[in-house]
Amino acid sequence: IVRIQDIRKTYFLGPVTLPVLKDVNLSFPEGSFTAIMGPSGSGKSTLLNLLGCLDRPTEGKYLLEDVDVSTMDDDALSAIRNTRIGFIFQSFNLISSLNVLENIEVPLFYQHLGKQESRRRAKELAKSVGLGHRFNHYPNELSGGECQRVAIARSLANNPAIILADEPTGNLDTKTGEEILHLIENLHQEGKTIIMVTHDPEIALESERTVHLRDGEVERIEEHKGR
Amino acid sequence: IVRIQDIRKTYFLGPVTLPVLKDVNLSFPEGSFTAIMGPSGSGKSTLLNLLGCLDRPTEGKYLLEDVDVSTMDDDALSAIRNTRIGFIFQSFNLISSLNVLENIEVPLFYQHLGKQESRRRAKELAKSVGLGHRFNHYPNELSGGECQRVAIARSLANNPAIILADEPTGNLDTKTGEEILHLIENLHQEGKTIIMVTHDPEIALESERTVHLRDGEVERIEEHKGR
Ligand SMILES: Nc1ncnc2c1ncn2[C@@H]1O[C@H](COP(=O)(O)OP(=O)(O)OP(=O)(O)O)[C@@H](O)[C@H]1O
Ligand SMILES: Nc1ncnc2c1ncn2[C@@H]1O[C@H](COP(=O)(O)OP(=O)(O)OP(=O)(O)O)[C@@H](O)[C@H]1O
Ligand SMILES: [Mg+2]
Ligand SMILES: [Mg+2]
Repeated sequence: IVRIQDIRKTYFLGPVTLPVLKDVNLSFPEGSFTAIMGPSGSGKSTLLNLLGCLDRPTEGKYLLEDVDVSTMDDDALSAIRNTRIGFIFQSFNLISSLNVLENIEVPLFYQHLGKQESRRRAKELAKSVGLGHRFNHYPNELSGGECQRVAIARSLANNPAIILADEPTGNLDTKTGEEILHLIENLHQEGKTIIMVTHDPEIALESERTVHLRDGEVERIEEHKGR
Repeated sequence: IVRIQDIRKTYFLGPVTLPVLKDVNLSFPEGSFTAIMGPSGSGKSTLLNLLGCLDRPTEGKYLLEDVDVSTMDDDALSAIRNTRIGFIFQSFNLISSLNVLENIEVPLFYQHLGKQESRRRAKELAKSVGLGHRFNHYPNELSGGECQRVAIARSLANNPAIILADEPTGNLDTKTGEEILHLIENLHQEGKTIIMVTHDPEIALESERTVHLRDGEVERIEEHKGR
């Protein structure tokens, strides 16, 4: 469902050329669950942003459901991002002027659900991540882990086919982290394609295979078929 | 060196009263290394903000080096915060218009070092957290873990007596996290008082004792004298 070929991502900072992704080739079959691990600064978030169509590669091809993403215009790309892909950002990216329910509802705007249905769905998602008691709080009135959970709930609002999670349990205690992982596993059971960056080897083992990134290259891929 | 008695912190949100810290009593001897653990939303960051004089309790006493903090005026409080306490925020709180070295230098402003000495110290700190190759990057050009490391370096700039760390390794891979923990242990060896919030039981075991927080109260304190 997702395939990247000879991907390079380089930043140009004045006189300095900084290659961050160097010749990455990866295939993510439909319904697969892949973890991505690697040292801080190795290019994991950069890779995920490319997969989520939030950024474009400097070189290489990105095939999303067999369509070359670089040939799509902005509207088509935007439609794909909003209906097919759910993204959980490493730094949450919540809107500070919207409360928990309103933040979760943001992607639903594209589905043209009625206000009542939209609110009902947002409440259901908030409860599924343990925030049933925080509907009206604003991001600055939430703990770090609560912000992370709002980001997770929001990523699921459109019932996307592909979920890209950038360290979804980084700010959560062990128990809450396990509940979120359980939620993600259920989505995998439903047939969704999951690509999850994590620093926690225990969490990576819940996936079907782990891609190990180092200095912008795939060092090795470890198959382990989940638990 | 740090003592809190009968501390309460309550938020007043319209008609709703939300008690977040309920009757917390804790003592942190000089030179001690304490970990704080607890579920997401249990009050850890709120407690740390109180300890760092970034917030005031709703009720209760906070004695910092035997002085009642509530009797200090804003200037005295500000002087303490900038010279005696180093704070690592859960969400980093970097200044987006300043690059890595400039962010680390911010607390040095209060020490009136010359521009050259200030820059030399910032470079040394950046290297100590593995960012010797990122001096001129801005926060939006850094990975999550790199941002976290800038926050750590900045907290050490003033060589503070007390270090308050809110999940200092949450965005770091295992190896980088261990390097940072090693750095923190060295500071402890130098006689600093360390209070560190963490979700990782492995990391907590590197401290001398772990305070377990639940629903805004100290559930238990576990002594384990570090490794
Ligand atoms: N300004 C505020 N107004 C209202 N409620 C708040 C405010 N700030 C925090 N809270 C609430 O206080 C509780 C404790 O927050 P705190 O940030 O201390 O939790 P935490 O233990 O650090 O959690 P985490 O592990 O997720 O970082 C949370 O449930 C949060 O919703
Ligand atoms: N806009 C940018 N300009 C220049 N360099 C950048 C930019 N964005 C990221 N980088 C650099 O690219 C490298 C990879 O960043 P990335 O965020 O992908 O790392 P990561 O693997 O997600 O790390 P972490 O585990 O710390 O989150 C980093 O070393 C970072 O400094
Ligand atoms: Mg990252
Ligand atoms: Mg917190």
